[in-house]
Amino acid sequence: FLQMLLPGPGRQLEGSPQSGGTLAFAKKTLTWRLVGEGYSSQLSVEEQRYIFRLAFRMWSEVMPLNFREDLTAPAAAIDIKLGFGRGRHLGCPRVFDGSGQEFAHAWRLGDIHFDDDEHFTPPTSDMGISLLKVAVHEIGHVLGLPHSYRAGSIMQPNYIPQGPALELDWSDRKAIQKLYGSCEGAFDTVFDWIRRERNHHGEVTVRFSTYFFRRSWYWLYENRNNRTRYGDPILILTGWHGVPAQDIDAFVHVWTWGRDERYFFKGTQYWRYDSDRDQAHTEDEQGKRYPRSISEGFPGIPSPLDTAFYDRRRQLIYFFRGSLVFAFDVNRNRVLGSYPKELADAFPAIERRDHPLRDLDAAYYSYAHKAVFLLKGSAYWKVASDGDRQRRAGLPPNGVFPRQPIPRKWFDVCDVHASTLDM
Amino acid sequence: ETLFHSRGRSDLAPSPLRRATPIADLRAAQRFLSKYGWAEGPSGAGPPEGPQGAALAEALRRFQKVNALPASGNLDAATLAAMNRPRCGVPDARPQLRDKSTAPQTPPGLRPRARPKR
Repeated sequence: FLQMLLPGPGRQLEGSPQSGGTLAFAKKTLTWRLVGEGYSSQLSVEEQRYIFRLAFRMWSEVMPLNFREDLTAPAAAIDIKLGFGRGRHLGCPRVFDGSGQEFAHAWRLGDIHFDDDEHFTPPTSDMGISLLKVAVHEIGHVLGLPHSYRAGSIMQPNYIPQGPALELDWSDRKAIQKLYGSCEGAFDTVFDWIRRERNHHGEVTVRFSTYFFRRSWYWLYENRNNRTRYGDPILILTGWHGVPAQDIDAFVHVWTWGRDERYFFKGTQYWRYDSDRDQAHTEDEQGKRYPRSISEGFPGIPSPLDTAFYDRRRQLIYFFRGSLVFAFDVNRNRVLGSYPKELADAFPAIERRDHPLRDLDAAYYSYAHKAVFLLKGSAYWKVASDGDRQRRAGLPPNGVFPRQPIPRKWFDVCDVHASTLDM
Repeated sequence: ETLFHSRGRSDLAPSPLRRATPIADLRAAQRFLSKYGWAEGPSGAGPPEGPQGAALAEALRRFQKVNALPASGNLDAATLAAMNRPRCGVPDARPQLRDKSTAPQTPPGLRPRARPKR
């Protein structure tokens, strides 16, 4: 059975630096296929393919690799082939034992076989053996993970009937990221969304969620769980109505005692979002239409923008474009006289030469961290908060600390293959 | 076809002919321990018929320990039950015998030749 553990001919045999030489795929996008001669007789083919697509997507949500179902390429060019069989099957040297005991096996960097004598069931069923759970486990092997005895790990050797929802826990995420690294990439915008709710005493409470937007998809980041929402990313189109479907430049929430206005910016236009009705306004109280041009709503502000954020304490919106920063006074509806300034002047580096200088991706005030972050590429610079300046005298106002990697503060914000975004 | 009558196939009943042979005796247990990597030796490639004697007791103890069973080293009913549970066919990583990378050791024959130092 050692042969089974070795990759098949023509597979990539690259040790990734993080793994210390353990075998790992070296490609960014892997292809997979449920082979025609390996369909199960228990579920419809569509169901089988859907479950495998979901299983691959679940790994893609926590690691930098993408997975794409490929129905056309020659079989030899497919990275991972899956199939069902009974007893002797699919030319595999390992014979399945019938129902009970061994229900599937995998070749690392190779293929996955399922014993069709087992009673595999879809995720909606609580009977039999969940095909989704077994598939996620076997894909873990193919990606290079061994068995684990840690309670809650998907890589436990024995099948454990799953509770209501199957998800990859923290340790499984760290294990796969140890082999492939963590997810990186620039964001279009990042913002905290405030929700007002009534608790069971009828009092209004305020909660917030953090959103990361990239191209046409987005993640909700659960700060208390240090991870994205299960099942994210999803399409902007599905979660936000009436705003552009992709490439959003900025989001600003003007929130004062008397104002609660949320704006999305893209290109030369901006939209106002109605939080209660969960859709963009089409017009204001005077019947004036949205979207509108930025220069009309925010005189003196250029477009397109790189990003923007609202400073509640100073009741200023900071707009960023190129190397310039514009501070916009929301009460007087105009740019402060002392602006625009160079980004390096308005937000000076605390350590020399460690500064984003220009072309920010996102500027974001985090209620979780009570600080502003400037994001660019895969790095962020934290702006010194009042607390920082009390703790360390001499810090310049709006000074930015040295860069840090984004994945080290916001975990598992990972892309999935475009073909699975609508799952 | 495997027999079923309900639309959702929830009453799927595999034929008795294709049931895994239960692991019910020492020989089957030895084969299980060898098959899933519990036999002696760093590469887990123990003898095909499985560990014997003291090696068997040691392998059983290790298996019992990771399955939260009393590590008696004896083939008792609870250990047989654990061996019969539905499981993945990939051999187990045994924490004690393999190094941190838990990567399967590539057999020496396949290891790339190190270039002689200059």
